[in-house]
Amino acid sequence: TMLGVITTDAVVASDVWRKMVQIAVNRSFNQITVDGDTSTNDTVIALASGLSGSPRISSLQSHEAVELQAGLDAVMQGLAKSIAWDGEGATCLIEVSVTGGEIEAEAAKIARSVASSSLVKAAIYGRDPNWGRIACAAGYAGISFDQKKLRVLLGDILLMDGGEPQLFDRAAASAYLKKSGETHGTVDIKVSVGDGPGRGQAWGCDLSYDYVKINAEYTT
Amino acid sequence: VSATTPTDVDASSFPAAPIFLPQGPWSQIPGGVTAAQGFKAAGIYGGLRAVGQKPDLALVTCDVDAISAGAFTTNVVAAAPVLYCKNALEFSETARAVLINAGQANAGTGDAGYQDVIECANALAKLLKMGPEEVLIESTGVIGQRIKKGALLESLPNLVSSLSQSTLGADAAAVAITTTDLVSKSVAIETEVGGATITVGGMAKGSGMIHPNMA
Repeated sequence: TMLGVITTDAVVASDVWRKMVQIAVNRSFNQITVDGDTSTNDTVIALASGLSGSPRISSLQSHEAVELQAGLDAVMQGLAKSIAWDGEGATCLIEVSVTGGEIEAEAAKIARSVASSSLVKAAIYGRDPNWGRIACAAGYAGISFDQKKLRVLLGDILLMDGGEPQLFDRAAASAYLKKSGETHGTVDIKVSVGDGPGRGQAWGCDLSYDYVKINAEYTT
Repeated sequence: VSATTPTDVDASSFPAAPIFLPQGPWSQIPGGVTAAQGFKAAGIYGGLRAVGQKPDLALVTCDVDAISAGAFTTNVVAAAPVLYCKNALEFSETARAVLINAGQANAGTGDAGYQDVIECANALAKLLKMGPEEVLIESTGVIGQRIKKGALLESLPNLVSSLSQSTLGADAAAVAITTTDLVSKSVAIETEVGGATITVGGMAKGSGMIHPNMA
């Protein structure tokens, strides 16, 4: 289960605040995954006191709304990433960035599909730069794209381009994964699926033996 | 043997998660949910957790009627506090308190579980001298178990008297909402809206059963 409480002193109308919060949730908490299980209790409550005395926001399109949305997205993304970073048994945070989609929602769906893949998560725990599993997870996301335009990078290492595997330094790629695991750092997976403007991110963590151990013992 | 009375355990003894904020025109400041004007928070050990004495009961309050919003699991096996909060937000555009318990999810607990939520909201509202519809509730923990209501209700006066607008209050609340988490999660930023400085802060928990689809 994830729970969240967000507070702000901005001055914002109720209907605008409720839309802003859902947009921010879609760009943050709804883009994380540890085990693919959607809880019975997931909840985010967001409260705006209005005590800052800032200009009142009564339209989602106003400049002030754009400024508040950006701050709200940042706080929720910061918290969402910390949940994925602390995933049960995790040794590293996985950040999947997808570009080239038709729209933001499509790119976000592909990103979450890759972050959710047990095979991708296990490969990262095994420090295996397994581009095939990343390509497979992008392909079954339910979003159509030209596979000849698929490009995959692991950190700065190009694994796939033009839909085909590239020669790359496997030891260096594995060392990148190993270092991320040893420092509980972040593994960056960048996927491009075309030339569209849509971009999205998702966050997850690697799948370790400890995840099974923790959940085999913790009954619910 | 020290009596295990509910106490506000020092939250700083629990590790906090690193927060990876995206780049932007904001600066990170201490304080989590209490950084924004008007908010207080508390986290105490109320005897709710199955084992250990880690804080397990949190409260966030606002001095004024705060504009409220919420996003909730779309899992149709929804916990009692989820159903309660969705109704409360339908009923009122504002709220003034969020009460959070860790240990029992109050999910799969039927009408009795829903009644527990109402009793807890009413009891807190009375202490805070506000309407029960201004109180929202979040729960996390073992599915199928009802809240340890007796222990929770007994802890409310101590929880309310522990409220603080300091960073300590925010940190204690962030620890109290955790379950299998290894670290607490709390952050706040200062940014500009229309030339005025505003603050956005928050706390979260989560480590397992994580694939949110909230609406």
